[in-house]
Amino acid sequence: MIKLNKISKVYRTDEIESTALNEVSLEIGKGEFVSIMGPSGCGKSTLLNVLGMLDKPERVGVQSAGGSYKFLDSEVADLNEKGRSDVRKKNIGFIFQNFNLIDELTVFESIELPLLYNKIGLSECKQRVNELIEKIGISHRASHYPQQLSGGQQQRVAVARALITKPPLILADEPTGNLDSSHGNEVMELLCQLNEEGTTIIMVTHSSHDASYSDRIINLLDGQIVSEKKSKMA
Amino acid sequence: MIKLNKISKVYRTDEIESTALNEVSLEIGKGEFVSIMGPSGCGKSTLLNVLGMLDKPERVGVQSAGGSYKFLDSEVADLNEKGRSDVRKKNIGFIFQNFNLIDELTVFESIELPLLYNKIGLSECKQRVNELIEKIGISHRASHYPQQLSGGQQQRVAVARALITKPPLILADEPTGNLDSSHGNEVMELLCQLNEEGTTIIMVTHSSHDASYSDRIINLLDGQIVSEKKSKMA
Ligand SMILES: Nc1ncnc2c1ncn2[C@@H]1O[C@H](COP(=O)(O)OP(=O)(O)OP(=O)(O)O)[C@@H](O)[C@H]1O
Ligand SMILES: Nc1ncnc2c1ncn2[C@@H]1O[C@H](COP(=O)(O)OP(=O)(O)OP(=O)(O)O)[C@@H](O)[C@H]1O
Ligand SMILES: [Mg+2]
Ligand SMILES: [Mg+2]
Repeated sequence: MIKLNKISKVYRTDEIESTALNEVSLEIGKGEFVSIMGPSGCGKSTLLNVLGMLDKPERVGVQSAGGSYKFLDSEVADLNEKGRSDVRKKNIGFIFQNFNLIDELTVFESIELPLLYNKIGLSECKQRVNELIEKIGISHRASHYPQQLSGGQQQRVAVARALITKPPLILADEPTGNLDSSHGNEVMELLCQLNEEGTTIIMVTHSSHDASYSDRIINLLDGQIVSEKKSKMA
Repeated sequence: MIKLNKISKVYRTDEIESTALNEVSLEIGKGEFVSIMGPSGCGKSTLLNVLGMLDKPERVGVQSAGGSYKFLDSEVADLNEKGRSDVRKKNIGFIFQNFNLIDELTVFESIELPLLYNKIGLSECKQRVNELIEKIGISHRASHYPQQLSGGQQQRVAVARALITKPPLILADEPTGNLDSSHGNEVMELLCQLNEEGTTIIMVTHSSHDASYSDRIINLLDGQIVSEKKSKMA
């Protein structure tokens, strides 16, 4: 499903050039559940942003990183903004590390939005959103706005919004960082269930407990993959 | 140091009235290190905001909650915005669950700001900020802005900003939620060290590992304290 070959990402600020990803190569098959772990600042969110086509891989001053990113067998590293956005809307659900909820939308509206983009009929929308809101335990907050929610409630809305269209690929950046263990496990169970139904999942996590729900763990350090191991608890 | 008596907080949105804190009473002595735990949405951040005087305790439609909040032996529940802000700037360092970093300030400037408010001389400021930036491992990012930092780097800046003036009270809302275990332990060690020097610390956490660094654990559920226990690992 995903084939990265020597992908790099270099950020430049006025004085400092920092290499967030350094020729990363990696393959992920359809239906896999992979965890990405590593110390703070080592490049995990950057890798997820490149995988999710929110960011183009590049070296400073070089048009393309010379690397390649094949998504579902087509080259996407050089797509423009519109091209990447089209592939993304159809195929990828993204759970952001800082949630990225829209302040002007209620919990219900935020979760419904991806279904509207996919032209799902209104009554089916309503039913699917209500079922998912129930599953993650925030039905009592469905008409609240993000600023009226607790940190963990915002995180659960971000999770629901990424899952609602059952996209073929889910990218999750620390999906349980603000949750107590019981709500955290509910989110992990939801991801496992989708994975059993065929969804490919790539999850960045600091928690080895959460990583144990996945099949494979990739370790990153200073923008490079340093090791990999199998992980299924089952 | 802190004496809360029957403090309540009720939020009202158009259709729903939610009681985030329901007559909470609690005492915290100078130099204590207390953890507050409980499920997502049970009122932990709200309690910390009331303790930090970022929010006034109140019942809907009632001017004061009828409860009382004595901070360093003086009643603060009915202070106005200016009164609370004065007490806060002199006495409290706050680590926010969502960091609340100022976009227009670099890492260095964000951490230096509380020292400037306290009229510390410029060369002493520079030295103290550089030492702390070194301790939490982000000297290589000192001139970056928040949007150029990873999630865990932003969290460490939020931690440093709360500690730099060595305030008598530190309120920490999930200070390690975005950190790997090694950086998370560095933050906990820093907090322990300040506590040994006399700082009072109240920390909201989902991690029983982090809570084990504190002396006492208070459990919240649906806006009420349901249990308490001793905790020192030592
Ligand atoms: N501004 C607000 N308006 C309405 N309701 C609010 C507001 N802020 C918080 N709440 C509600 O108050 C309750 C307690 O929120 P709080 O942020 O204290 O929870 P928490 O224990 O910190 O949760 P978490 O572990 O998820 O961070 C939540 O159910 C939340 O929806
Ligand atoms: N827009 C940017 N400009 C400059 N540097 C950046 C930018 N975004 C990220 N970086 C740097 O790239 C490095 C990798 O960041 P990234 O967010 O991928 O880390 P991470 O592994 O997700 O960390 P964490 O676990 O703390 O979330 C960091 O050192 C960060 O400072
Ligand atoms: Mg990250
Ligand atoms: Mg909270």
